[in-house]
Amino acid sequence: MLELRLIQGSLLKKVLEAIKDLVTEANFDCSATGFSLQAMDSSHVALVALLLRSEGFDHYRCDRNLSMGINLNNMSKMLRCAGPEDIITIKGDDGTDTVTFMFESQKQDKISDFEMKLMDIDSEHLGIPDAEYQAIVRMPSAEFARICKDLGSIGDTVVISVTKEGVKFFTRGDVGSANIVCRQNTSVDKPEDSTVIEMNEPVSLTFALRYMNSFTKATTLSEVVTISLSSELPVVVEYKIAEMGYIRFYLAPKIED
Amino acid sequence: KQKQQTISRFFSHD
Repeated sequence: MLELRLIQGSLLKKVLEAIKDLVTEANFDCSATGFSLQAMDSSHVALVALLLRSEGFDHYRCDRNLSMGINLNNMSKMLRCAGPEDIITIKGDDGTDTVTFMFESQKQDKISDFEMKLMDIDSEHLGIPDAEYQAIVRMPSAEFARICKDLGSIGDTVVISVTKEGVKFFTRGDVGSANIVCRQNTSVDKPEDSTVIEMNEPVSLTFALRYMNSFTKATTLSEVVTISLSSELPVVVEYKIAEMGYIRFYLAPKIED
Repeated sequence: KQKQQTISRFFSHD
């Protein structure tokens, strides 16, 4: 028996919109810890890890660990039928091949049940070790999205370099090149507008902009994005989900062939 | 020429 009630149902809608283009099918895992997902894109270049902690739900019942294979495009279609203010409850049962999404209006005057078919997904689960990063950049998520979009119109890859001067985003394409530097800037009044750079060592890595631009679909989930970089490791682009958990995107760097 | 690496090169299977 599974019953997860989320007052702020819009969070789940936003999570789906953030990952459905990167990953088409995935197993959602439900345990006492929370509702989670780990999945790679079809090219195995990027990985998304989502956690919505059980404490963040209004009601969380998960009698035993359950894995639900879901086509994310279909789930997104169903969640789009929920109103922006609706409360969403996810219901499932052991041994059935469906999951039900229940949408309740704030005033409780409209209740909808959408039943979706589950599927068997043979997914690989990867162990992600804790790592020390050479540099961690925290910046407004909208600013990061803007940079990725702008650079994506010029080139295919972005070189992200962190030095004590700041964080530099560089691309080159057929039409020319572009270089954007963001310096550390702390805003006391609005900490979410700050750019904070923690650097242990300078680092410079190259990534495909197509993936970075896909990650920025999570911008609506958090005002701040954290970018963790180390040579020889995938970059982690993390959006915290208010008081509930996070969505982390891992992207393998490009190297000189 | 640049080569795209895969995630599984960095993270091991559970």
